[in-house]
Amino acid sequence: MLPVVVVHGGAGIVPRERSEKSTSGVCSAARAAYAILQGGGSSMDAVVEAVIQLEKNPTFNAGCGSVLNAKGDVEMDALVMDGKTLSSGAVSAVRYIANPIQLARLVMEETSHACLTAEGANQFAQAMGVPEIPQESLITEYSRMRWIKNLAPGANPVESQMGKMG
Amino acid sequence: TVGAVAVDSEGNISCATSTGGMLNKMEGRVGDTSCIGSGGYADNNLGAVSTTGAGEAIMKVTLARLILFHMERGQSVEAASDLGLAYMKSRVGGLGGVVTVDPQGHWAARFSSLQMVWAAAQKDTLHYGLYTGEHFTQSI
Repeated sequence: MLPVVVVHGGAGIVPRERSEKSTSGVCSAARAAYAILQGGGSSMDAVVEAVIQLEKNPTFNAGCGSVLNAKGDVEMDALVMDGKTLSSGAVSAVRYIANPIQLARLVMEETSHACLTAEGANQFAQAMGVPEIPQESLITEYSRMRWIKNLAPGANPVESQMGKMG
Repeated sequence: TVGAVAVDSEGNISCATSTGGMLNKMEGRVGDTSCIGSGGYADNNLGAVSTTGAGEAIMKVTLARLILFHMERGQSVEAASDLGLAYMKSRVGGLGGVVTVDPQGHWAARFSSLQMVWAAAQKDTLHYGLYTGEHFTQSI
């Protein structure tokens, strides 16, 4: 039964016109992670690679393609956890980086902390040599359209993202 | 939100979750993803979970650790995932989805929302789906 990898691209509303890209995105991420496992790689390498692929894919709400906050900015959160030692690393409200999951792994491997947030997370990224990128490169037309649509008075962002009870 | 869980050939288990958060969230709002036990959890003795959905609801029930608790008490990956999601829905009215794996390599992709896009790779077979009940396979 081993090795095995399972990937998700998010629960909630996937418009029909985006379902094809969403499905092919998670399938290629799963393939890439499985190739690492078959090559003897660790489960940590596999899950991080799968998530990096999805962060790079503008179809998904992570990394490039993240939804925008009320001010129209991108703030991202990420977590990794290692089941052998129960160590973990996380970043929250981090900006201007392409792959928050890589930074979360660096928090786990390079600090004694569990989570770094906001400006502290960005300073740590700089210290680790993680390149800073312009926020514009994280924003897609789709995420901007959804942001504008949910600025309207009476809008319900949670329902717009999650849909009604399944 | 995106995430993954994996068990490697040595039996080591990991999880990873990443997100842009909730649409039009307040500046500084942090959801479940970066919180251990909510956005994800991994333990070689129990399994691993990566979660997605309404972050405030996931944190209220610490969804990832709750599912592993059900597995600790003998529930299958699928039953434990459904129990955790059902509790979140009935207790705090939250919708979400999870991918779950146990140390033997049994896995589940379950959700209480109408959709969750997912994929799994095991024994040279790729599994995937989007709508409730979908489970397609193809050779890797």
